[in-house]
Amino acid sequence: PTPPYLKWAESLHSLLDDQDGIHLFRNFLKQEECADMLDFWFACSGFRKQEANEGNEKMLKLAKAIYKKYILDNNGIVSRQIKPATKSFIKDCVMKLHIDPAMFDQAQTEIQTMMEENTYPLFLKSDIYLEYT
Amino acid sequence: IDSEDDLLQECISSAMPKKK
Repeated sequence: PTPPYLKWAESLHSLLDDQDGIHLFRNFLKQEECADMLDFWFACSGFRKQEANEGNEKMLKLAKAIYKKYILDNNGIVSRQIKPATKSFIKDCVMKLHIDPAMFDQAQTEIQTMMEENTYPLFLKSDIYLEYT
Repeated sequence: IDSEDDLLQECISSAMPKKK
């Protein structure tokens, strides 16, 4: 069978589908001071997943927490990678209490594209990954 | 503040793949 670390090189998705892969990728991002991008990506997925079984109040609290931590501060690594229109859409949703499971989808896509085009290829060439293999 | 961080952490963990 293909060893996991070879699968990680197939796509960002295969990497993020493996606990050890996530762990190593996060270590790399931490070194590059952009681990927040990965945390944000998972927070968006988690937010969407929780919708079915969580009450509205919890969803609102969570949406606010994600907004405050990753988007509000314009100098944050995540905030800098998200388009202004996407940020104001999310801000509007939070301010008007329009909480929707898909409200972070666009922002998540933008961060994912950024990782696919930038940090993921760098990770595959990094010492952290090469030493692991 | 703590509970907000906990909520966020719980949300992030819920999206991670489970150990195989």
